[in-house]
Amino acid sequence: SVNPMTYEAQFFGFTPQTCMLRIYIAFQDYLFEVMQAVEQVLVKKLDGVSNCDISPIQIRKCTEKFLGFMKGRFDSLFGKMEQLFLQLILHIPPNILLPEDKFQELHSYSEEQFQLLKEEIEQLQEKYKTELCAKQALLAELEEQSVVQARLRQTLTLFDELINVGRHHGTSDFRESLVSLVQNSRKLQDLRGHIEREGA
Amino acid sequence: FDEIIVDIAMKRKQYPRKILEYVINTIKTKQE
Amino acid sequence: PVSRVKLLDTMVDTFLQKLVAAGSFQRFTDCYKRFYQLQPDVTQRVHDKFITQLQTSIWEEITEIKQEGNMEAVLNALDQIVEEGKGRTEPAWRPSGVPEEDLRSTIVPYFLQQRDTLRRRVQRQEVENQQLAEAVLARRRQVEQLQLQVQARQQAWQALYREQRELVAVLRE
Repeated sequence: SVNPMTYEAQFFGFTPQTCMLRIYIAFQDYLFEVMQAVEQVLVKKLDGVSNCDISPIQIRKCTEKFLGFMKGRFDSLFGKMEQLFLQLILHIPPNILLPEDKFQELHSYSEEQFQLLKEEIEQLQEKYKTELCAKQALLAELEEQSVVQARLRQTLTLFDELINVGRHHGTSDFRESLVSLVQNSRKLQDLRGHIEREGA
Repeated sequence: FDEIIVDIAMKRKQYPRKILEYVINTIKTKQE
Repeated sequence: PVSRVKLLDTMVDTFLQKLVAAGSFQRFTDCYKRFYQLQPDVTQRVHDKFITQLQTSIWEEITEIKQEGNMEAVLNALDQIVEEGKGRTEPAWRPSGVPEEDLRSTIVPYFLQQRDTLRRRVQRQEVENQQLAEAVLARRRQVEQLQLQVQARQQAWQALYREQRELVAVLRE
């Protein structure tokens, strides 16, 4: 079973195994290249030796023998190094959380809780709208009340002015003066009536 | 397989942040 | 703790030492026996060169890998993260494989923030509306008062008006 090391890939941006494969292939290429260079040098050296009975084929066989051994050791050593790399270097310990996931530990919310939270937000939004409407209505009523109060005060002022007018023309209390006027006129009427009877 | 792993891992790394940007913008717009 | 970069160098160094040990001169001459018998000095020099070149190539590769992916900085950053998290022992969270589920926790803090902001706003608005409502009620009372006053004045004037009418009637007579 392959451990995809996805969490490590999330951190490194590549899978550790790929990284190791890349290193393995590079190292192996170098081993082959160096071996090839060794063989070329040896063959070239042989060219310079007169009546030499070692053929390039024989050199090639020697190279294959040495490389075969080296490759075996290389794979074994690299395998061990790879294990150590994957365990100690390109590895995120199980108790470690990457910074971008720090929320996961702070808020582990179930689906139900999440739904509840969203519903609560919806309700709060509605409630807020309602409150804002209430505010508008209250402000509107205050505005209206100001107008009504002004109108009523205006009416009261009107009445006051009427009284003032009355007062301005010598009648201190308009109502009293009107009453006294009515009484005086009744007296006049009685007086006139009396005079007329006397005259008759 | 390797590409799939890296692709998923990169999405896990980047998408939450991107989605979060949209969520935050949505919340802000709603509030405005 | 040993830094990951140091560990890496140590492991590659160990790997190389063992590989070089495997490619010892003894084994080299075993394989190239006849050439060695023919030209021992050349064999020695070629073997030395082989070892040197192998080591140089491998270290160059490691250096390149370190530079290419900015590996040193990445490994040092991982060292830092591990150091900061060493206090905890239980296994940490890992992606569940259900994106919606994992995303929820990322989003929740912002939803909680939104909820708290809304709560505060609603609360503030409720208080403000409470004050406004009281103001409206007070004004209603004031308006009622004024209406009563106006009504009283109006009735007074109407009474006056009636009396005036009587007066006029009287005077006319």
